[in-house]
Amino acid sequence: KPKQTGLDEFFWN
Amino acid sequence: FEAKTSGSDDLKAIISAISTLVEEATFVATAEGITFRGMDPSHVALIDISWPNSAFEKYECDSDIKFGVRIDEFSKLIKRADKKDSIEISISEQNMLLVTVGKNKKYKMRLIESSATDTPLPKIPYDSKITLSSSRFDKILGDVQVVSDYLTIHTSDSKADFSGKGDSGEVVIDLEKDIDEIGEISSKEDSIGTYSLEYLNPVVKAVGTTAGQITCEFSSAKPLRIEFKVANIGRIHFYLAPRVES
Repeated sequence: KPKQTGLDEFFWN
Repeated sequence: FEAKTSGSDDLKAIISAISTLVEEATFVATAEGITFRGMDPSHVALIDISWPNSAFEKYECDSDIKFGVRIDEFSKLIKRADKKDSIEISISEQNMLLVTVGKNKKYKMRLIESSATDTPLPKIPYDSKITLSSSRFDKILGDVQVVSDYLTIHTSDSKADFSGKGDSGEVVIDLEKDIDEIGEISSKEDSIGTYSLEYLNPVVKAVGTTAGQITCEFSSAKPLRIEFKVANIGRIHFYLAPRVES
């Protein structure tokens, strides 16, 4: 099943 | 600071959208208008709202202020307004929010310590863009939800489909088949992204009746950005982190 990511890793890392 | 809306629908939609993500909300009022930015506790979704002074019947703000409210308490007051009732908000020296609903209901609500940080949002490019009516999008989410907890959006050239897959089965909704209701589909790169309905459904329901059109922008396995076009509100952007194969 696909895993939920967070916005931090796309926006601020 | 003093702001007065004409009618109550826009404020109801904004508060309802915010309430899908946070329990406490900090608003920033400047001479230009009111803004809000907040994420859910797990940082999966973000709402970014910019409500310009021109959208208010009356708006005054001499110096920038932040004010924090418990969103369920604020929501209860706002819901006492009829559709045509204006809502006027100001802040007292005792750190209370004064909320006048319609002509004669004057509420006072305790403000809370604001804990918001001003993290700027990076400008990220999106490969694909789909514009459609919010009511059509709401129906599509309902169509997918009967078989799946996740919505997959796929674009290829100027075609797009929405799909969902679950234990009991799957569904594909080809947007070409109802092009009348779709404003625009464009893609610089073929894109596929999967997003949780647990976050999408409530915010689309919250803003849906007020928004006419929405624009979905995304890239493969990257966050989805939905712009709700609400007549009187400058901008409601909703960002949602993708689900990716582990």
